[in-house]
Amino acid sequence: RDYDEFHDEL
Amino acid sequence: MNIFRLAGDMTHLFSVLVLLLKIHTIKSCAGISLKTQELYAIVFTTRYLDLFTTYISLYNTIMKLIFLGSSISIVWYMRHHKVVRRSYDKDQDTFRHYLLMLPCLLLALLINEKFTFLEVMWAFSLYLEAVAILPQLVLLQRTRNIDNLTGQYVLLLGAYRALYVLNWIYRYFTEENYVHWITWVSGIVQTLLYADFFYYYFQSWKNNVKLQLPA
Repeated sequence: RDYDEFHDEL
Repeated sequence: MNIFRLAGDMTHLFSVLVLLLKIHTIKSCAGISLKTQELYAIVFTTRYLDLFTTYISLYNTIMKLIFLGSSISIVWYMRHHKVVRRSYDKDQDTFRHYLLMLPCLLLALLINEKFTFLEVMWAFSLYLEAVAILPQLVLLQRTRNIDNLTGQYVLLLGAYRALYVLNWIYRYFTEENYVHWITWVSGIVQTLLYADFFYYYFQSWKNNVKLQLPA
């Protein structure tokens, strides 16, 4: 899975 | 982005604004725990290291910069501003917050998405955020007569956490492969810590009396 898909929350 | 997530981010933003308002206009930080604010500054610095490596969206970048900047400036005000720092309840704010950091770091080294520097720091920030409110809750309990702004600050922070839980439930049912155990468990622990405060806050609001927590 992509990093930004996993870390899009603050 | 769903409505719960947006509302959660906005209540988080408002909580910071309420605190800055108190510090800037009233020049007071009475009832605010410096220990909690220092932990938040560490939480955001360790979580948003990806500002340098990944671009997610303009919204994401701006919000990260706001949370980083505000948390660091609040700590600066409480420590160094010549008027504000005098209102700090130093003798009451005695929680040994640095003791929370080591277990969080160990846990992050053991439980993370991937054993990389960024991911371990990310997990560390989630674990630390879960317990970062503790010094503030202890201080509130010791302070008689909690002022409105301090009460609203903690209420908004609690609302932000509760809305994030709703956001996760919503995403779990609407997105494929959306499973975040680390975020969920630490987020739920954090939300539960506020439950007690919420109870007394609504009691005092219902009875229209000033908020006082039992000793």
